Amino acid sequence: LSAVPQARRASLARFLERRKERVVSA
Amino acid sequence: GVGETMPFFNQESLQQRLQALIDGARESWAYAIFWQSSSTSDFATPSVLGWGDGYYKGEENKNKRRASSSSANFVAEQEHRKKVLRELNSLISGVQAAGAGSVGDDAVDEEVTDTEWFFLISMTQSFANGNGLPGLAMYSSSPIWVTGTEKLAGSQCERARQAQGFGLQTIVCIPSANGVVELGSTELIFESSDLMNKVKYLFNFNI
Repeated sequence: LSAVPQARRASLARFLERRKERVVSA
Repeated sequence: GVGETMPFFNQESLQQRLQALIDGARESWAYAIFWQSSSTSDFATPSVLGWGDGYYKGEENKNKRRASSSSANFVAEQEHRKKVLRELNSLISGVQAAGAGSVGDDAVDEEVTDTEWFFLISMTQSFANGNGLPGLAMYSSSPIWVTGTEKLAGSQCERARQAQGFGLQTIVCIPSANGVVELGSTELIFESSDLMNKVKYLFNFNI
């Protein structure tokens, strides 16, 4: 994962977290 | 406004600008991406647009587009996407402190929509100046607005055709300082100066 640039890692973490929220609220 | 209160270019500010752009819009955009230019003041060095940040909002009428959900291809594709998501999830969770936002299996096992997948694979892409929709917008210094399945499918740009394949109906690339703002939607959205002005206001900052 260290090869994944910081910007993408942050975006990915945010995407996964929001996806969890969408699933929970659905 | 966001542009006034956040003068500095950083990941947090970028995310808030992307959110402000589509959360406040009348049209329903599924996502916004900021493609960041690698260019410096040295104009002789060719610039490349790479992932800066993205905000995924989702589709409004997701349920309307689930016609083929029982086909074998669909099932196999979903298995693949969920596997990738599960792996990404454990990588991300692994680097976070315990309890600080690890994503549960429920979220991973939920259908990974075409739009979500398109957004995810976008993170792996980059565009040389003049290539792809974002690169073309950057090169020509003018916005590119493509509305409609046929226009997307018939585009010379691979990214537009790929977007169409994943069910998007509108894709827009607007050049700004240091990059290009891209928006996509599963709805038909026609060109508006309102959006251009918003991008101009929110993204014309210097690093």
